[in-house]
Amino acid sequence: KVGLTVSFKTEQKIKDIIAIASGKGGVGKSTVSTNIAIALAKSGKKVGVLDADIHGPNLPIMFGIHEKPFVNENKRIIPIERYGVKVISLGFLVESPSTPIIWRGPLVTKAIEQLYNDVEWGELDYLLIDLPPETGDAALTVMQSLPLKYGIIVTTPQDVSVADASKALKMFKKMNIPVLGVIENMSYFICPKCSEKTEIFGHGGGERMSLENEVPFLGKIPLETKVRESGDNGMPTVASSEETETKHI
Amino acid sequence: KVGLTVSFKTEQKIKDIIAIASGKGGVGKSTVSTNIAIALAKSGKKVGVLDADIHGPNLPIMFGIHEKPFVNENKRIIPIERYGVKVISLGFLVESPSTPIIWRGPLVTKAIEQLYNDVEWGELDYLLIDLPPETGDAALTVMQSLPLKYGIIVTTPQDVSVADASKALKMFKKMNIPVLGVIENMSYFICPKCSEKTEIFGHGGGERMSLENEVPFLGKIPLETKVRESGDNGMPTVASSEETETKHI
Ligand SMILES: Nc1ncnc2c1ncn2[C@@H]1O[C@H](COP(=O)(O)OP(=O)(O)O)[C@@H](O)[C@H]1O
Ligand SMILES: Nc1ncnc2c1ncn2[C@@H]1O[C@H](COP(=O)(O)OP(=O)(O)O)[C@@H](O)[C@H]1O
Ligand SMILES: [Zn+2]
Repeated sequence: KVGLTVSFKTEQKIKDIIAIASGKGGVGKSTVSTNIAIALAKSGKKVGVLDADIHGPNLPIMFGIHEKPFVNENKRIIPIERYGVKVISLGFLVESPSTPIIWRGPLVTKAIEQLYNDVEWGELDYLLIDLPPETGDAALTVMQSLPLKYGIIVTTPQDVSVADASKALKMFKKMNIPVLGVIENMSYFICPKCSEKTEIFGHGGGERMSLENEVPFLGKIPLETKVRESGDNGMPTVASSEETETKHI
Repeated sequence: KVGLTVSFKTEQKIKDIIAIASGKGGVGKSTVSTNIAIALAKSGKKVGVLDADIHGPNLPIMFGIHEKPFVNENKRIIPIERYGVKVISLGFLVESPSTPIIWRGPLVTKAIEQLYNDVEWGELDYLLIDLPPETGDAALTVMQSLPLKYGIIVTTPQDVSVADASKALKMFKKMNIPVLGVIENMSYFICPKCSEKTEIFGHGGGERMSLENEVPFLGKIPLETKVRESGDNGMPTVASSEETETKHI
């Protein structure tokens, strides 16, 4: 470690920590993290989400959170609760969603340490960590310093995504973190007018990847306008009662 | 700079360097970089592309390059030429496209310096730099140490992409790098069966962003299966003679 020792405090009362990674950006990690967190909360679990994408924190938008978190008298940050999930993100602490966070590795590492240590999580059954699309400082810090119970991989079907997602999967394996499985997102599009199914991003990449790496295939999610709208509007798919194929996240 | 001085050699005979950024992953930066480079080469310009996405180098796949570059007796790396474009990527130097490059900031910075300094580019009219989706080490190293003539921003229409792409745009501005403009990608999908147009990722984000930031809007690219296929097969859209709406990249 480049002269920086990161120490995560162990007195947080968190049962299981699950990291969601991909290696490729824009495949739906934040969307999947948001929806899994809310689905777990709806089933009665105590859930938190930590947005570890320091340069591109999208969870505030996905959860529809526009306020800043409180800091209590012990200087602990109170996470913001939405849909039964406690959320923390560096995005809460900058002026606007388009303000760049221009930080090199050591500051990124420090920020992730603080988003874990300095937050009053309370008792949690699950803490989900939404990782950025890289195998660098953020991923190393989380995988080396936090007791991860599982990793989840999100990919889209095409070769470039599968290649990059496989990098993240191999990184989990290298760090001895069991991989719960692979989720394939944007698997196909169904025309709203004539119901024609088009596999814009190809076919079978997620399944092939799970077979090659001997991890479970957790399923496919179609490319649906509703899913993108829910992300932009901060009303996640699982949270709204509508029936869609994405329900099974 | 964190104890690391990066010095880019100035004796390279490169006229203009253009960086292509986004802040958000998976919006089409590599696809756009590849196609712009080939279009410039087809118009008679001498062009090179440097893949600065150290953790997720996709240019080898996009250009259909599967061999390793030569190193000459002066230890200079000879870039690999395809479609008239000289290409260099860390992806050429790893065992397989799914091998993770698990490096923290300082190594990423060093790698970018070497991909610029140690390569025998020869005379170039343009060197395009395909940046990773972040505002950290790679972006800072390129923007602080290389004489960039322009920056180009790629986004998709939805809010989360526009927010992150705006971060990269603001970073160019902060570093006094003129922004050539904003390209909006995946703007709409046309059903192959009934020609129904669906704006899966929303409408108008790219134009709104260019207006708010007072930079030119360079146009829209539709979401087309052909574009994704050409990326996976290493036969970029512009290179093939087929007529598609994406031709105007
Ligand atoms: N199944 C889907 N259908 C439609 N849009 C989706 C789907 N999954 C994700 N999106 C959209 O794609 C964009 C990228 O998703 P995001 O979760 O931010 O990816 P990542 O975290 O991997 O960068 C977001 O605008 C999101 O709303
Ligand atoms: N206009 C488009 N239509 C269909 N697929 C596209 C389009 N632009 C990019 N893609 C595909 O989307 C994926 C992400 O594109 P890429 O260029 O790798 O994005 P980035 O460099 O921003 O991560 C690739 O598989 C690519 O082939
Ligand atoms: Zn149709």
